[in-house]
Amino acid sequence: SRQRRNENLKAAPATSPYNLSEYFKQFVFPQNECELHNFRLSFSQLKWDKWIIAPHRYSPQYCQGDCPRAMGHRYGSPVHTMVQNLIYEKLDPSVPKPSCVPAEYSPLSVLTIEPDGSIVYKEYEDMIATKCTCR
Amino acid sequence: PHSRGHGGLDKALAFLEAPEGAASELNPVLRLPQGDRQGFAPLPPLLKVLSDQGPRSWDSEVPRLQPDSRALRYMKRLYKMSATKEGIPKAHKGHLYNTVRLFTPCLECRHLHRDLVKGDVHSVDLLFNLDRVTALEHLLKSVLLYSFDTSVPTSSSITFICHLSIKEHDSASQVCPSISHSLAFSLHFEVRKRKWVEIDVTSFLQPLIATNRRNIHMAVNFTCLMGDPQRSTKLENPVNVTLVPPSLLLYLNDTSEQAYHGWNSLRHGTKSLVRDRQRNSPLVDPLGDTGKGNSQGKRA
Repeated sequence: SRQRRNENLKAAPATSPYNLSEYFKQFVFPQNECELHNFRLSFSQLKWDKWIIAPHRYSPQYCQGDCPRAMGHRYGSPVHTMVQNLIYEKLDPSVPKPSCVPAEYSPLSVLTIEPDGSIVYKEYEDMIATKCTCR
Repeated sequence: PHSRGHGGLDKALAFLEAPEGAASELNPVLRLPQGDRQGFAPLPPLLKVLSDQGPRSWDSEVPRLQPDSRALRYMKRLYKMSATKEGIPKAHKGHLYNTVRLFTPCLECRHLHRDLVKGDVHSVDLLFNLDRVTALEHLLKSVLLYSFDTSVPTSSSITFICHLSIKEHDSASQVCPSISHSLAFSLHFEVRKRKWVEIDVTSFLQPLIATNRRNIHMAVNFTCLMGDPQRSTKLENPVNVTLVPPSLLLYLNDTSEQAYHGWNSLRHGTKSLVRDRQRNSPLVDPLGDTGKGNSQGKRA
C-alpha cells in the first residue's frame, strides 16, 4: 500500500494543505455506519420479575447505522445486498436501501415460574445480538 | 415477490391465539389441518409474552401458585451453575439438556409408620401434574429430589441407608395402587455434605411420559436407617430428621426452534444428523457428569 500511496502522491498534482485533509478524510472511519449498540434492560422495568426469576438483567443489544454503498467483505453481506443497493441507486429508489440488522446471536438462559407454580430453566436461541450486517 | 417472511410466522402465531371462529377467515395456506395443530407446542411463557405485544397483558396469566421456597432455591443454584451472570449458557457444561423442569407434588397422603422398629418410614402418595411438558420436550433424565431438614450442625455428618420403592397408581382402581411400575434401590450418603438427594427414577418415568401420561400418581415408600454400615447401624433416631415430600426434576431436550441447541452441534462438530441421533438416545448421560453424585442411584 505504501508503494501505491507513493505513486499516488507522485501522480497527484501539487496539493495545498487543504486538499491534503480532503485526501486523508477518505481514510477516516465513517461516523454513523452500521454497528452494534448496547442496550440493557431489567425485567422489573417490564413488570415481569414476578415470574422471571433469572437473569435479573438482559442485554439484547441492537443494530443501527448507515449501510455504506460498497458493502463487500467488511460486513459479510451477501452479494444480494450490493444488488439491492444498485437497484435503489440506479433503477428504483422506492426499493429500500439495505438495512443494518443483526447477523449473529447468542442464547439466553431463563428461569421462570410457570402458571401452575412449577419452575422451568430453559435455554433460548438467538436472544442477544452479537454482530451486525447490512442486507 | 410478496413473501412476507416472518410476517407469515406472526400470522401463524396470531392464528394460535385467535378465537376459534377466526380461523376460517385466515388464508387456507395458513390454516393448519386439525391434527397438525396439536403438533404446535404452546409457546413458552417468555415467547408468549414477547409475541403477544397487544393490549392484553400477560398479567392476566401471572402464576397463581407460588413455588416451594426450597424448590426455588434449588433451581436458582442450578441456574448459577448453568449460566453466566449475563444469563448466557456456560460453554463447558457439555450437557445435552436445554430445559429443566421442577414440579412439586400437588397431592399428598402421608402414612408414617412410627411403630416400625427399623428407622423411619416415609410413605407418601404423590401426584405430579406434568401438563407444562410440551410434545417437543423429550425426557432425558428424571429425578426425585429429596431435601433433608435436619437439626444436625453442618460440621458433623450423618450417614443414611435408605430404600425407596415406587408404585404407580392405576387410575382404574382408585382404592389401592396397582403395581404396574415398581423401583427399589438403596442409597448411602452423608447429610453433612448435601442437603439435597437426587434419586434417579428415569427408568420408572420414561415409559409413562413416552405414552403422553401427564398426571403421574405414585406411592413412594422411603425407609431410612441412620448410621454407618461399616461400624454399626444405630436404630434409634438421635436427631430429628424430617423428610419433605420430594419434588420431581425432569431434564429435557427441547427440539423446538426457539430452544437453544448450540452445544450439541458444537460438541459433536457435525451437522444435525448426528445431533438427531444423539437426541434420540437417552443412553447418553444428559448431565455429562463423570459418575459423581449418587452413583448408586445412577446404577439402579
